[in-house]
Amino acid sequence: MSAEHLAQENIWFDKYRYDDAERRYYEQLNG
Amino acid sequence: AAMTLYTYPDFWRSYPVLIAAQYSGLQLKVISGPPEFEPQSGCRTDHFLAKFPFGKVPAFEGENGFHICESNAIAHYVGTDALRGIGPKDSALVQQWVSYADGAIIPAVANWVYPTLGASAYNKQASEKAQADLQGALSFLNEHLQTRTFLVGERVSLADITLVCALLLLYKQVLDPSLREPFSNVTRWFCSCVHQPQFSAVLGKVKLCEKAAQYKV
Amino acid sequence: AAMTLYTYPDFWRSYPVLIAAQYSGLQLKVISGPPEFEPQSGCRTDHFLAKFPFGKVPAFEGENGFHICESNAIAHYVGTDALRGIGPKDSALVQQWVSYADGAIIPAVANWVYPTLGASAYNKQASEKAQADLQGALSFLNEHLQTRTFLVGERVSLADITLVCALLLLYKQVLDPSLREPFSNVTRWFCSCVHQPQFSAVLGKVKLCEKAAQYKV
Repeated sequence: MSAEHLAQENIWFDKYRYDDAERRYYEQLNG
Repeated sequence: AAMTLYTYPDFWRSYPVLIAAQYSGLQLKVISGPPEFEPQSGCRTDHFLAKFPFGKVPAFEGENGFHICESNAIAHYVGTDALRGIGPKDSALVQQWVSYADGAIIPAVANWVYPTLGASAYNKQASEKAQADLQGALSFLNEHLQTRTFLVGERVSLADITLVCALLLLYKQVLDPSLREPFSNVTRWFCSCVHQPQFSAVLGKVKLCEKAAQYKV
Repeated sequence: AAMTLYTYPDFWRSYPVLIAAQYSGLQLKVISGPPEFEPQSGCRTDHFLAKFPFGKVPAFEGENGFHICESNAIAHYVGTDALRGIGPKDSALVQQWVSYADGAIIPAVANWVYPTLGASAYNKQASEKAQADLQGALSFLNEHLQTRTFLVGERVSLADITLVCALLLLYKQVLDPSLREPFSNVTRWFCSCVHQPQFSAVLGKVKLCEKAAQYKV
């Protein structure tokens, strides 16, 4: 598995940020 | 109703489940508020985690305590064979578009639109990359829909439902007439889907963006 | 072989497809190098994009020019009904774990492991968050596998195949004996899967990490 091929991959590295943001947003929206 | 869906009110990740249930006619009881579900802390209460250790919504409870999490899985369960794709080829193509929505569309829409909702901090580089990625994705979709009414086969499937719901915030918040002009096939497909009674029963009237929302500082 | 898989050599996203084909017995021709596929530029050549406008691998070509992209979709197609989950409940639960692997496991594994392979830049905050998130995910999996041999039903499914392949880099690169000690059910499940002949025919002998790899500056 070459690093070069892995680097071309489409991975949502900062998904964790948006997961947290999405949860907070919908919790506050209905708070 | 023997089947219950836990969700935040008006949560786009739950729409595919509700639309799929419209096509199958399954009676879903939607719980999105107290006393059974406190949106502010709902997913993290012991009561909720005991039933749904994934700790997220949408979450589904069927007969005899059958539980499913993850929007795609619940929509798959409450839908029909036609929505899932009949036969190995169409069901694989439905899965392909569902994965494409998860991997290529949702991240870019979140990066571009969430800051305009005040849901996440604005990041210039991420937002501009998301806009470029989405232009590419919409061009690709526009090509694919040049000669097709729906994404897989000749009728609505979970591919259309999932992708329409993934694009909903984009069309409502930021894709103004000038930005959507190059993607007329996608907009035609999007509008023909949301005007289906099973979509509009869940989404109501979908108003396309007139002026792109700016991010909230 | 009437069926061809285009991939980078030794690419973890293609493993679920190759393992699923081992269970179904489908003969897959694997193209991972010149002249048909240049890994460095392969996904971006006009020739490749004409066939696979998604512009990514793994990509599948079947009879009569039937094309599929996205690892989950191709594995779904080349697998068996048993792997896909028999009946609406099990096929929905398979979908649930596939979505869970895509959404909760893969981004966290990439944030933690890719910098140790030199595949992405090290980001302290992202790496530490990923390690914390993965501890949570492994605890949840450990609980689920306390009383189960496989994730769905009584035999291997695409849920196990997809999740094992999503965790592969973790177990090989960074999950050393002390880190994996609290998750003995997960390690038992992981090892029982990779020792199945259909897995080992594709993965070879999987050696669990002895000393956690450090990120490459």
